[in-house]
Amino acid sequence: MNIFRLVGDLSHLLAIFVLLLKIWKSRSCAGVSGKSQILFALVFITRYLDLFTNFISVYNSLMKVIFIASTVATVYLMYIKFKATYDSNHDTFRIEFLVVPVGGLAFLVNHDFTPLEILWTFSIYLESVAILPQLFMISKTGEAETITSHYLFALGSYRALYLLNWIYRYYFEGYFDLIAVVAGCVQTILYCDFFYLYITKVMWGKKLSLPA
Amino acid sequence: DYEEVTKDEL
Repeated sequence: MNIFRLVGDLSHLLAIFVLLLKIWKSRSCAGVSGKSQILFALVFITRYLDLFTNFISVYNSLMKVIFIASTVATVYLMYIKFKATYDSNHDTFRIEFLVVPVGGLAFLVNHDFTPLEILWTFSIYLESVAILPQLFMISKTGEAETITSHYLFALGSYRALYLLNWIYRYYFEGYFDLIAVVAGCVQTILYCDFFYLYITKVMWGKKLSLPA
Repeated sequence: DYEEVTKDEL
């Protein structure tokens, strides 16, 4: 474990709980893409299948349980409890256009052609594009609530910190996973546009609104 | 073949 990965995991945890609290407190999921949340739930479920078979550490197992439970809870709040506030008119990204190609790629490009490894690879590829429905929704509505932009900033920062973690592990541990690094780069690049808007606007107390 | 590296990352 290194500082980059620890701060990255905490940033990820923060993002998930900021969103969960926003929905729970405001009793509304306006401006939030339920499709992205479904994809994140799929990412965690397919990635943490080894939760019961492969014990790494208490931290590792605890975080896996928290990530799965909180993301499933978010999907539940959005599609069941506060369904009336779900903005389906703007959350129209066709996620099958993400899941199918990512599923095919996971079969073709992976480290080992075994079920667990292919599911892990699927999860890594899917996570890199899972935020697209959310970014697409913001581009359609033209703006995002400040709390939602904080959520996105923390979420985008987590994988950027993981990139630093992989640089650290490459030099100090000789650890390198090309699939995770490439997907992590794609994932972080997708946030660049948002990071720019966040730093130039939200940091100065303005609302995040995309240029119409 | 692929040496089994334990996936210790989240």
